[in-house]
Amino acid sequence: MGKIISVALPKGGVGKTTTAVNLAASLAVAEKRVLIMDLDSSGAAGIALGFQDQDRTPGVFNILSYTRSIEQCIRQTELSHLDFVPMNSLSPIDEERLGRMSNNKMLLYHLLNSMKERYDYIFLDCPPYASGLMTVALVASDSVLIPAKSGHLSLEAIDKLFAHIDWIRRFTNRALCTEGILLTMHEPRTKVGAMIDNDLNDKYSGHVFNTVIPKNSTISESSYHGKPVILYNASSKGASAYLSLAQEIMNKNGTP
Amino acid sequence: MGKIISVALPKGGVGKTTTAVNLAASLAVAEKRVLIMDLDSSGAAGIALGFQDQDRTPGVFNILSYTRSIEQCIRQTELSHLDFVPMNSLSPIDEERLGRMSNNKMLLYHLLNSMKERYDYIFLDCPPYASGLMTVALVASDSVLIPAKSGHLSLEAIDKLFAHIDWIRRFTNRALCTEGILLTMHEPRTKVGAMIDNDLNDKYSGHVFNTVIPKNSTISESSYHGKPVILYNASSKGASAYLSLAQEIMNKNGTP
Ligand SMILES: Nc1ncnc2c1ncn2[C@@H]1O[C@H](COP(=O)(O)OP(=O)(O)OP(=O)(O)O)[C@@H](O)[C@H]1O
Ligand SMILES: Nc1ncnc2c1ncn2[C@@H]1O[C@H](COP(=O)(O)OP(=O)(O)OP(=O)(O)O)[C@@H](O)[C@H]1O
Ligand SMILES: [Mg+2]
Ligand SMILES: [Mg+2]
Repeated sequence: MGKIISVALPKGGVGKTTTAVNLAASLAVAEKRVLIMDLDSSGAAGIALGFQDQDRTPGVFNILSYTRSIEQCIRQTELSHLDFVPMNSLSPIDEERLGRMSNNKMLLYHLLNSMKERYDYIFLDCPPYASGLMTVALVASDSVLIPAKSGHLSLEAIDKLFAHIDWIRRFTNRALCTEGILLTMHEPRTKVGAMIDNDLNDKYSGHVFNTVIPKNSTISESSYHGKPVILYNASSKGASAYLSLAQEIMNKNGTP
Repeated sequence: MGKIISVALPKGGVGKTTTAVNLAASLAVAEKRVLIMDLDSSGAAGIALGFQDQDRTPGVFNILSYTRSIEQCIRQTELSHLDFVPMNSLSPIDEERLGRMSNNKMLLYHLLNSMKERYDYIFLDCPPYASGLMTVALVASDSVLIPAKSGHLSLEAIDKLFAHIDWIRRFTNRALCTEGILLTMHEPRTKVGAMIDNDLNDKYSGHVFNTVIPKNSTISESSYHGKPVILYNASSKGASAYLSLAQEIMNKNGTP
């Protein structure tokens, strides 16, 4: 019975897409059946998995506007256990349409629920803002995984996301919880950077994953080459960090 | 006669807020009258200028919902020539309201035009997506300054922004142009990073600023301390880079 996990934070460039792609890939390598869906019109998840512009149609925009079924949009990837639904490359007019369609918060709820029996994990790569498609994703999810860039101010964005989760719990009457907070792009820090991370660890102790993703050029190179880091360089620090995160999540969710 | 410049890219964490704040501050230090307006509900520009949550009301949300005039929302900063209009700290419900209000593309056009005689430069710090408030900002602007994170894939986002600018030029019949593309967070690069920057420089030669902003911990520390880097540490590499960008822009816009 699948678990739907949004990878989200209303702040840019903190490693949402990198985490969605590489965690999904690591779970697939551990033979879990995994689906990853790109909900960000920048299409970064598609690029990181080797999909060009033309391969991004049909995609999520077709599903949300009822011009295609989800089955018609699911793609296979280089990993046998990892499937992918891309976000179309959108014109400015379609971008505005998507914004208006996203006012319907229930847009993905029933659809993704119907997918739960086919997959062990469904990841939703969310856009970096706190309304629209991010709300649609959270309403459809069982939990939220929150990446936070190590050494950079994220507390305000995390507080905002927790308030958002509370609001959704109240109006949909559902048990939306947090999968955890993941420190990403960790590098040898300045004093200020260490203070920022300590503030986060203090305020949200109990939520923060043990695994910390290091800043590792292999990770950004692998998305340039359109591959999850575990396929690009399985022995790199980046690959082992995401494998360790996958293990932590499997333990949490009842798989040894 | 003021120039309205959107700082924008539909991609997260590329240095939009850092650039809007530090470029505005550098021009103010050169005795230009400057206004910076925060259009991103994450409120990062406010944090970087030392404004706490409670100081962010009244703000842009009040202006857009007609509950306050812009004059009632303008704040002074530590620099005599730099004024600031914060974005309110928004509840989830107000976040959704803001999304709906932003469907009106002309929302800021007349308002900002009426501000042009009071300032030499008005900067709009945009959110990291390609619709809603970003469209509102572009429709009200004379030009767009595009930050791009050195060594990381930005070409798709830049192409998307250029398509967005074209579309706006056509339906509003206005001469919206590009101020330029600014490489940010530049650090000693991997081979892949250098290739990515060369692709950008080739495709958009003529648009890319000569100034490149280096990755410099003083820059992220200064926003943690709520000050533009020129006030935090005027002799740092970060401060001199933004001063050099300010000079490049003043030359382009007819001031020696
Ligand atoms: N651990 C890491 N080491 C080095 N580079 C990284 C790491 N994680 C992510 N990056 C790079 O940092 C940039 C931002 O990462 P990513 O796109 O995953 O963030 P995001 O939160 O999804 O951004 P957005 O808000 O635009 O959706 C990308 O160029 C990515 O390749
Ligand atoms: N030149 C630099 N050197 C070091 N750190 C930097 C530099 N420029 C920006 N940063 C840091 O990188 C992070 C992202 O920068 P910034 O907030 O300006 O990006 P943004 O594009 O506005 O993000 P968003 O998409 O969320 O609006 C911040 O923590 C900032 O302090
Ligand atoms: Mg992303
Ligand atoms: Mg910003």
